[in-house]
Amino acid sequence: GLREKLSNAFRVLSGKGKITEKNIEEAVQIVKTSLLAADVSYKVVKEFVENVKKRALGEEVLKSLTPDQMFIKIVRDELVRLLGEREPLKLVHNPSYVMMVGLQGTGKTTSAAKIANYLKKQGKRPILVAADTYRPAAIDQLEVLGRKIGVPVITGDRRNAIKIVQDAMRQVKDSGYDVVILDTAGRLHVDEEMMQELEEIKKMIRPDEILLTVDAMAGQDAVNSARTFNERLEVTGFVVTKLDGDSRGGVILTIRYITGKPVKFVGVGEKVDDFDEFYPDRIANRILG
Amino acid sequence: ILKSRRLDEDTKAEIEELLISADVGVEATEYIIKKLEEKKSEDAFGTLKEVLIEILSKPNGLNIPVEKPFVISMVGVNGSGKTTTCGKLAAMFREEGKQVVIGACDTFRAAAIDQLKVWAERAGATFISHMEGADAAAVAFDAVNHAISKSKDVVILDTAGRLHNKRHLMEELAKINRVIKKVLPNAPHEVLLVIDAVTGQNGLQQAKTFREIVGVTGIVLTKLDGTAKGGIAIAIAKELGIPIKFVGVGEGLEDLKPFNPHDFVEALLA
Ligand SMILES: Nc1nc2c(ncn2[C@@H]2O[C@H](COP(=O)(O)OP(=O)(O)OP(=O)(O)O)[C@@H](O)[C@H]2O)c(=O)[nH]1
Ligand SMILES: Nc1nc2c(ncn2[C@@H]2O[C@H](COP(=O)(O)OP(=O)(O)OP(=O)(O)O)[C@@H](O)[C@H]2O)c(=O)[nH]1
Ligand SMILES: [Mg+2]
Ligand SMILES: [Mg+2]
Repeated sequence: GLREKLSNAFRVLSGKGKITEKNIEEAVQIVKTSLLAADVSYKVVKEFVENVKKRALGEEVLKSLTPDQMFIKIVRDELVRLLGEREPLKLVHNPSYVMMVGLQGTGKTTSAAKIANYLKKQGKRPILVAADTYRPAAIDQLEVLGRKIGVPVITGDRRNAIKIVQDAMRQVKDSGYDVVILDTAGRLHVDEEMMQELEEIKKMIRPDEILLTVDAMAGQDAVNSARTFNERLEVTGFVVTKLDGDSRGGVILTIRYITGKPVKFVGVGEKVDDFDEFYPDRIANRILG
Repeated sequence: ILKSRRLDEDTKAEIEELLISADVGVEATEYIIKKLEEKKSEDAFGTLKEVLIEILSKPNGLNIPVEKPFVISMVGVNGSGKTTTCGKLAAMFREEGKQVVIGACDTFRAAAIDQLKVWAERAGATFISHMEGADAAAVAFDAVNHAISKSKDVVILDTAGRLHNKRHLMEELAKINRVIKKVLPNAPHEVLLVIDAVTGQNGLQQAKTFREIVGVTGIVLTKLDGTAKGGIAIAIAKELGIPIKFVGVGEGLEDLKPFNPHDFVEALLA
């Protein structure tokens, strides 16, 4: 892995005589290659390794007895710092609205049910709203999941997402349900009409949370979709899904770096219990491989 | 912006960023830049286009057998677009006047059968399904047998999404193949791995593992109507030689096109 490569690089370097600022570049290249292979955004990698290099020189890694260990510690610390702390859901209003958004197939519907289940276990009274009127059987999918976890699902007239949300808002008022989790259709960040639909929904429900689902295996383009969803909606956090796969998940560093928004949850399987809080040091180890 | 120029250090850096940002990956990018260095061309970007097209130009027709039915199995990780692509493929064959059977072998995920049923209706295909929770291989067996007895032309089998690192799920897929072979020894004639164009380097591992366990004959690259370039297709072509057969360019029944290396590379370099 990365550790071995760096330890070899520094051994070779020290074998050549004094480690200098010029040849620490080799260690930097190793980190760069590793992060790119992990799907971290090209631009983020460039800035990240620049910072690592500055710190390494500043902390006099070159004078250390174990420069490879010092160097990797700096890389890891920087990564953990950028990945941020885990942050809980901020549910302020009654009822609070949690809106699920994201590209097609990223796990919104499944995660909506997972979040409802999670909140129910915490003693909250969640209700689900099926506002995906586009995908065949999307509403059925959420209904099946809702039945499984004993959480009711509002489905409205199944034809107009805005109308469904309006009806849902009326229904939950004074209903005793304190969290409303809204599933929306998957959409491209460059689909103007669909992005406007989300903006309109946001205006109506004034959500406490707008969660962007991101697939852990996403590559370089995630920088574009994350940035656009965030700029247009001001997302409040991410749910990173399919972390039970073997993707290194560099996209997580990208979305954190680009938006500064926290990762609130991770999906680690298809079952409703396959849902975890975000642990930055675990993710750092995974990204570094 | 991409005017004629030699492969100097600046151009090399620019090409590296372009390819990496398109998900071509570090290894394939290094290989491509090495190729460009060997060719010493006066038009680096023109030559780049040629090199990329060459990597992607593989025979990518469908292996349609002489005897009916032609059996296609759709496989891939969760959410990549398999079910939707089943509908699109069925519609494509219907356009050619073919009779199509769709088999609902995703017996696991919530409302998967309902979702596929809608697509089968839209495409005008016969729909074969069992109860949710039934044995996926049994549905496949049933669908192929139905096609044989009713003399249908094509069978398209939708399978449940699964991550390639889940051994037991991959074994289930291998079992579906074995069961089909009992009825039709050369089937499935095509095993199409459906990959989301947004996928990063993990796509290479997906292709490796799926091919190893279920024998992938081609790739469908979906969601190319987004901003993702789908450069993972280049890494897969270079590393594994698996051809891209179709691209998905939207959520409608018509949004499937045969893969064209020229168009793909043009869009990637745009
Ligand atoms: N292995 C695994 N699969 C997941 C996870 N989260 C979701 N899935 C699966 O990913 C696929 C897509 O999930 P959905 O919830 O339908 O995704 P979506 O974002 O609602 O999709 P659209 O509504 O079409 O945009 C399904 O097969 C889910 O079971 C996860 O954490 N791990
Ligand atoms: N924009 C776009 N969306 C697509 C394309 N192909 C599929 N989708 C969407 O991607 C999402 C997932 O598609 P599905 O067909 O359910 O994917 P799947 O692989 O069958 O998912 P699982 O069975 O849960 O693993 C849906 O919202 C589709 O409409 C495409 O080419 N372009
Ligand atoms: Mg959904
Ligand atoms: Mg499916």
